[in-house]
Amino acid sequence: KPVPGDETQSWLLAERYLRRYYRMQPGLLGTSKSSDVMTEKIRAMQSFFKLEVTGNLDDNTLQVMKKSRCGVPDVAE
Amino acid sequence: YNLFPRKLKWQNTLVTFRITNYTPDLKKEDVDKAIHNALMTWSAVTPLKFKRLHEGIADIMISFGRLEHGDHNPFDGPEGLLAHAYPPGEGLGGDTHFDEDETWTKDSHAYNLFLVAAHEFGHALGMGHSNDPGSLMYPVYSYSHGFPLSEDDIKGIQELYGPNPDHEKVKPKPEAPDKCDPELSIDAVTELRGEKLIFKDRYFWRVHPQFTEPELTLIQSTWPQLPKKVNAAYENPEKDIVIIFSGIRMWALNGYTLVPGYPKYIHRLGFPKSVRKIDAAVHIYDTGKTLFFTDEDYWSYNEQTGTMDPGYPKSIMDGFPGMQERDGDEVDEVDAATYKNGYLYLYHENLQYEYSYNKRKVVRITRTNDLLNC
Repeated sequence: KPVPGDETQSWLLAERYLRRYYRMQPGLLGTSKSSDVMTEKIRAMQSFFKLEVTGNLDDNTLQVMKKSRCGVPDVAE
Repeated sequence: YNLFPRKLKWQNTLVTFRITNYTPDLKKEDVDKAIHNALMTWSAVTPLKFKRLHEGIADIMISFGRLEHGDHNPFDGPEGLLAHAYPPGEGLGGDTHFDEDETWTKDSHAYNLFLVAAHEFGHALGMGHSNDPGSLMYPVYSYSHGFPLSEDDIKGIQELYGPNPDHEKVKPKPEAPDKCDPELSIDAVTELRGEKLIFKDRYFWRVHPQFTEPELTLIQSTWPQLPKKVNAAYENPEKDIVIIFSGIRMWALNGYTLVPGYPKYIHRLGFPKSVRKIDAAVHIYDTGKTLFFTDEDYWSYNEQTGTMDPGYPKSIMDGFPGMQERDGDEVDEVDAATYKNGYLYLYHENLQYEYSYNKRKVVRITRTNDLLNC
C-alpha cells in the first residue's frame, strides 16, 4: 500500500489522541458521520486547551497533541 | 480544576500506598524519596495522611510497567503517554502506573519522577485535569522548581477533603491570569516573527494574526532557562532576535531557540550600574532605535552602533505627553511597549496609551486587554 503522507500521519495521530483522551468511539456510529464526530472531539480538545475552536486540525492543535502528557482522559466518562 | 464525576474521593483520611517495583533509571532511595515527596505535596494542603505498606493490597498501588501492563490500558513506548492513575475506589482505584519506557530522573532532564508522581497522585485522590497551564493537574508535562501546586490545584483538592488542620505553610503558584479581566496589566510584550508574545507573571500569551484566540503557556515550559518572570522584551527584526529582560540580565531568542552565550548583563547596553531592571523595551524599525523605559525615564539605543544616544535618559512624562491615569494624575512609568506604523503603544496598569509620532502626543487610550482580542 502507499506510504502515508504527512496529512494522513497527522490524522492518525489525532484519531489516536481523541480516542484515548476524549473518548471518541472507533468505527461507524449509526447516523453520525465519523468525520462529524471527529470534528466535535477536536473542538472539545481545542476548548479544553484554550486554543482557537475551529474543529480543524491546525498546526497549533497538532502541536499540543504531540506533547508528552498524562494518560488519564481529559473528559469525564 | 476538575474533579471526577460524583466527586470520587477516599472516605478515610488515612490512605495507604505500596511501591510494588522500581525503575532502573534511579536508585531505589531516589524513587522512594520522589514518591514520598509527591504524597507530602498533597498532605501539606489537606487532612490526608499516607501510610506505606510493604506487602498486601494498599489503596494506591504504585508500579512501573511498559506497553500492556495488566490493566488493558497500555502505554505507548517512549514519549507520548508518561503515566496514568485511577480515581479513588476498590481494586484498581487509586493505582498509579508509570511508563518504564520513559527515562525517569530527579532533575530537569527527561521526565522528573517527583512531578509526574505528584500529578498522578492528584488523580489517585480524586482530581481530574485542569486547563490552567500553570496547575500541576494540567495534562501536559512541564518542569518547574519549588512547591508544585498552584492555587487552582489547592482549591480543587480542598473541595474534596478540606484544608490542612495544622495550616502548614505552603507557597502555591498563583492561578493563570484572565485575559478578559478589565484590570489586567502586563509585564512585557514583543513581536516574534509575526506573532505577538504578551508576558504576565509566569505565563505568556501567543497571539497569531490568523487566530482570534490567544494561546496561554508557561514561560518555563517553552524556555526552561528563562526566569519565571519577564520585565521587558523587544524584537529586532533586522537581526531576527528577541531580547528578553529580567532584572539585570537579558537573554536572546532566535525564533524559539535561546541564543548561546546568554544571559548577559543589561549594563553592556550602556546603562549605568544604578539601573537594576528594564520596565519596557520597544524597537522602532523606522529609525533603527530601541527605546528602553526604566522607572520614570526612557533611553534611546542605536542598534547599529550598539550605543546609547546622547542626551538620554529623558523623562517619560516630557517625552510622551498625554499619558494620564483616570484620576488625572500623570503616568510616569511604563509596564510594556510596542510600535506599529508610526504609533507607539505604551502600557501602564490596565490601560494602553496610543502615542502618535506625527502628532507628538497620546491620541487614544484603551484597555490593555485589547491586545488579547478581549
